[in-house]
Amino acid sequence: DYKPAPPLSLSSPAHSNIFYNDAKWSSMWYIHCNDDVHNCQSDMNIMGAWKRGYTGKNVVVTILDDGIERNHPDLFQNYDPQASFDVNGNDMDPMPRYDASNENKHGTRCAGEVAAAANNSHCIVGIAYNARIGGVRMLDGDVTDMVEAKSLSLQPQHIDIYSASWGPDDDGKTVDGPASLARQAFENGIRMGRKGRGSIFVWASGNGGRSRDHCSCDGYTNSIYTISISSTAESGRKPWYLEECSSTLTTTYSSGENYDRKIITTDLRHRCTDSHTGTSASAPMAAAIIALALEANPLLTWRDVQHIIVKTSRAGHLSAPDWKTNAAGYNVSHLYGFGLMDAEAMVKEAERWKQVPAQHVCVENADRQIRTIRPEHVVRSVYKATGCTDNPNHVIYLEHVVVRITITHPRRGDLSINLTSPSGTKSQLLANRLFDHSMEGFKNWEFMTTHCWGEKAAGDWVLEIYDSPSQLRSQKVPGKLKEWSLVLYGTSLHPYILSSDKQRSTDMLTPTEEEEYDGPCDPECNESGCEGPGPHHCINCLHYFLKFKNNTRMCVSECPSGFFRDDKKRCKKCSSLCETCVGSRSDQCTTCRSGLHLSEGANTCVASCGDSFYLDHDSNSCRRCPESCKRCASSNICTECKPGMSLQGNKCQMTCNPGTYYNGHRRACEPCHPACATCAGTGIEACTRCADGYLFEDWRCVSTCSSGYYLSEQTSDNGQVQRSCKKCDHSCYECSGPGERNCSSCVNGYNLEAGACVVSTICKDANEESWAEGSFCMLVKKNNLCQRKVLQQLCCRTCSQKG
Amino acid sequence: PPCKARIYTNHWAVRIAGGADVAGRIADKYGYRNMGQIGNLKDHYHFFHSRTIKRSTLSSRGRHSFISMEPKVEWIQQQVVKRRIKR
Repeated sequence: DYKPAPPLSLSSPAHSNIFYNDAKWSSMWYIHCNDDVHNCQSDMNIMGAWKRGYTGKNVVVTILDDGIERNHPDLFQNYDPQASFDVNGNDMDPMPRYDASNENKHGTRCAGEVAAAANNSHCIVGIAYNARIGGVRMLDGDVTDMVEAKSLSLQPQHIDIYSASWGPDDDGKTVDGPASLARQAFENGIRMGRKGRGSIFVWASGNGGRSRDHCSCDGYTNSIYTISISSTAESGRKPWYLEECSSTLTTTYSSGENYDRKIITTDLRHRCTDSHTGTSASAPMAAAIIALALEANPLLTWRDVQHIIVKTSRAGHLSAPDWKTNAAGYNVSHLYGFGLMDAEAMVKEAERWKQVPAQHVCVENADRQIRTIRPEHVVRSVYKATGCTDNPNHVIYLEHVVVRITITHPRRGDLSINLTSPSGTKSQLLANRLFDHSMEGFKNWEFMTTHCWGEKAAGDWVLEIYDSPSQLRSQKVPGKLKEWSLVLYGTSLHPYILSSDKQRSTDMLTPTEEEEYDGPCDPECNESGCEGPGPHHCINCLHYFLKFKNNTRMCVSECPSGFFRDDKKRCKKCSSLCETCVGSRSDQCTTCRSGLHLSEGANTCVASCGDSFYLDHDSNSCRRCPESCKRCASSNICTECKPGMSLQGNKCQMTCNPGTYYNGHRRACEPCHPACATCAGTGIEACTRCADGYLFEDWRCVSTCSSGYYLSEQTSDNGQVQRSCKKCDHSCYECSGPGERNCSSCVNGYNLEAGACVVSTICKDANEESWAEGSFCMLVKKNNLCQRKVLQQLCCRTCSQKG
Repeated sequence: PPCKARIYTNHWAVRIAGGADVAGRIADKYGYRNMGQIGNLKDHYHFFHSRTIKRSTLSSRGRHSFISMEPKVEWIQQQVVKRRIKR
C-alpha cells in the first residue's frame, strides 16, 4: 500500500522560467540555472526551492555586524525593525556609521544576499527575497563579551536566524572564542529561542584573509550551536582565503580568485557591489537557504536544521584532497564539511521532516594521565567510550563530538592534533600554525568535529598529538598532555526512524502529504526499519550498502561485481581493471575483467604477461616462471634464462666456468673430470668437450681411441682441426676410418677382404690336410689364381693373407 | 612576543538575583548606572560606571569595585575589549 509521492506538476505558473527585472539579476550565477539547460539547476538549487514556492516568507533573519542601511532601495521593503538594534550606540536604529572609508558596509552587504527585494528593478534578488531582514550594529565600537551577548540574545522569540561573518583575529596565533556571557546567550537561544525550537546561529568559518591560521582556534565556529559555513569558488576549487577545520558543517559559493565570478550584493549609499568576498559572503547565503527550509517547515528545531544540512549537502564538484566517507555513509571534508548546500533538497526534506529525538550529551570521563609531548614524536591516547550506556544521557548515534584538551607546550604552533572515531573516521582537530609562538598551550580548549555525524559513539577513540618543531626550541620544557575528555552529542534512538511511542509533531504534515511508510521493509533492511519498500528506503542495512552519486544508498546482500566490501559494510568500487577485488587500488584485484589476466603476486590485471611470467589458461592468470627463467612457456618449460644461467633442456641452470658443471643438489659449480674441458656432470662420461690431449668418444674423453673406434680429424669453419674418436662401421671390429671399407680387423666368423669384413665360410686351407707340403695354395697364390672364386674358397686363408 | 594587553572598559556585566529593582538599588549604591538587562539573559544586567577610565590596561579599582561583596551579586565581569575581525 506504499504510494510514491505524486510527481511535482511543472505546469503550474510558479514553474515558468523565473526572470527578475533587477539590474544585476543576470550576474547572479550562483542562483541562476546553467545557461543552456532547461529545468536547469545551479548547484545550490535555489531556483528549485523557489519553484516549490519557498522564498523565505514569515522567516526573520538578522545580521550581527556593523549595521544595516535599512533605507536601501533593495532592503527597505523587507527590513524588520523588531529584528534590529544598535548595541554600539545603545539605541533602536542600526543604521551604519558613515565615513570616508565606508568601513561599515559589511552588514549591509550581508543583508542584501539574504533578503534583497525581487523584481524591484534595483540591484539584486536576495536568496530569501520574501524573508524579514534586520541588523544589529555591534562591531562598530568596543566589542565586549556583553556586546556579543546582547546581540546574540536579541528578541529570540521573534528572530529565527542570526548570521555572523566575524570572529577572533585569524592572525594564526590567536585562540579565542565566546566568553561566558556570549556562551550563555548561545545556550539561552538554543534552549528557549523560537518557542523552544532553538535559535539558528550561522557563522562564517574562521578565515579572515590572513594565512596559516586554523579555524579550530576560533571558538565561535567550534561551537556546536553555530552552523559553520565554508566557501567555494564557482569552479569548485578551494578559495585562497579558506581555512580547514573539522567543525565546518557545509559550504556555499563565494568569490574565489580574481578570475572567478563574484557575488553581487547591496552596498552602502544605495549601491550594488561585487566586492563582497570570503566566507563573509557565504554565511548569509547559508542563512537565507536555511530560511527557505524554515518556511517549508517552521517547526524545525536547531538540530533538525543541522541534520537536514548534513543529509542534503553534496560533495559534487568541490575539489578537496581529503574527501572521505564516514561510517554513516556521508562524504565529508575539512575544507567544505558535508559539501555544497542544496536548497531544493533541503526544502524537500523539511516538508516531510520528523523531528529528531532529544539531544543527549555524554561527557565521558576525563583521561588525566599526564603524557610528555616530545619533538618529532606522537602522543597517542586511546579512550574506550561507552556512550554513557549506564545513564539517561546514553548516546548511540553521534551528532557533534567535542574534545576538551589541556596541554602545556613551549610553542603551541608546533602542535597538530587528530582524533579517530571507533569507526575509523579521522578528524584533524588542529594543524600546525607557523605564527603561533605562544607558550600558553591549550587550557580546557574545546575542539569540535562534525565528521563522525551518524556514526556509533561507543568504542575506541584515538587522540594523536604531534609535535613538529618549526624552529629550535629549548628542550628543557617539553610539552605535556595534562588532560583530555570526550563530549559526545547525539541520540540514543536512531534519528530518522519513527518509534511508535515517539512524540511526532504531525501538525506540520498536511493531510494530503504522504503518510509515514509502515509497510514491509526490504529484506536487506536491518531492525532500524525503513521509509519505503525498496532496498534504498532502509534506514540501515542488514549486510552491505551501495552508495550512489546523488547521496542515496541501497542495501545489498552482497557487493556486486566490480565492488568490494569494506569494514564499514560499504560496497566500494574496485579499480577499473578488476572484476573482483579486496580494495580499491589497482593492486588489490582478485579476478580481472575479460581480456585481462591476474598477475600472480602483484594482484594487478594485465593485458599480457610480463617477463618471468607465463599465462596459465586454467586460472587465467600470469604465473611466475621457475626461479631462474626469464621467459617460459609453462611452469616447467623454460625458454630463456636469466643472466648467469644457461638453458639445459627446458631448465635453466647456473652457467659455470669452463671445466666446471652445475651440481643441482649442492647448487654449486663443481669441477669436471680432468679429461673434460667442459662437462654436464661428474665423471668422464659427462664430458661435453675434451681437454687437450684427449679425444671425444661417445660423451667420454679418452687419450687414445678404444678398439672399435677410429681417429677422425675434421677441420671446422674456423680452420681448427677437430680430433675425435668415431665409432667404426658396425661390420668392422677395428678400423682405420669410416665406412665398411676401412676395417682393419673383423670379428670371428668374418674375414677381412679388401678392407671389408665378409662372412667367412669354414675356411680349411687345402694346404692343411690333403695336399702334401701344402704347396698347392702357395702355387695358387703365386700364379694369382686367388680371384678365382673356387680357388679363393679352397685356399681362403692363404689368399686372405697379405703379401 | 609581546603579550596582548587587555583593554578594560567602564562597562560591567553583573548577575543579580531578585529582579530589576534590586539591581537598580545596588547600582545606585555603588555609583553605577543600570543600563538594563543584557539581551534576554535573565538576571544579567549591564552596569556603566562613568567615573572609570573608558579604556585602560588595568582593571578598575576603587569603592565601586566593592559591589562584588554584595550578597545579591552572584557574578560580575568588567568588560574587556575583544578583537573581532570581519571575515
